[in-house]
Amino acid sequence: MNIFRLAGDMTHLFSVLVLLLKIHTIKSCAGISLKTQELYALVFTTRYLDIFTDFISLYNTVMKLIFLGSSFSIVWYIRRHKIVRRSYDKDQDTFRHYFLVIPCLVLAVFINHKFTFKEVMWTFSLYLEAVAILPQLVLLQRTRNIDNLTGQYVFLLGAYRALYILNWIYRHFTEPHYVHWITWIAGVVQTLLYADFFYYYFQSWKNNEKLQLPA
Amino acid sequence: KKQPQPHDEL
Repeated sequence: MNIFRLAGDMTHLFSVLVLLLKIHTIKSCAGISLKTQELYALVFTTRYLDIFTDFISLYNTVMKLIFLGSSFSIVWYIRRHKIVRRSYDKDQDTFRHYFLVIPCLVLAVFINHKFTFKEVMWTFSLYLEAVAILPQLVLLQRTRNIDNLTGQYVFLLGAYRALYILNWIYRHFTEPHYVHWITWIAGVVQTLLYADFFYYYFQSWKNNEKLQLPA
Repeated sequence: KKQPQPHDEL
């Protein structure tokens, strides 16, 4: 474990905590895409199929349980909680899941390191995670007033991806050379999707203005 | 020598 990986995991954890804080204390999910949250629940479910079969470390297992538990509870809150669900704007969050899920599944079946169920599911989760933020980014663009917590949430998610790239560069020079081009390409694509958001995020921060993405 | 990647990340 290097410092970039740890920092990446912590920003990822903070992003989830910020979102749960917004949902749990303010009882609002305004500006949050249920589609993206459902895709993340699917990402973690398919990626962590090895949770009970391959033990890596206690840290690893605990973090996996946190990401699984938090992603499903966020989906539950937005769909079922009697107050939270009222703030969900269904008409704005129109992105179709299958536009992302089906191409990722097809890609994972054909492009993977090993054609086994677990490996294909793991590869699928990488492809899907890369694009799962799209419904959220589309929703942000449609939202005239992006509240602070939503902005922080997306920023932390983007920071997590950027730190993972630094982690891979570090690992590349310090560890035995593994084949990881699938992780790299999916990860770089995922990080690039945040580039536009980062630009406007820093602009609003520099000019001390409210964050707003151009339509 | 290149080996398959371990799934040790989150």
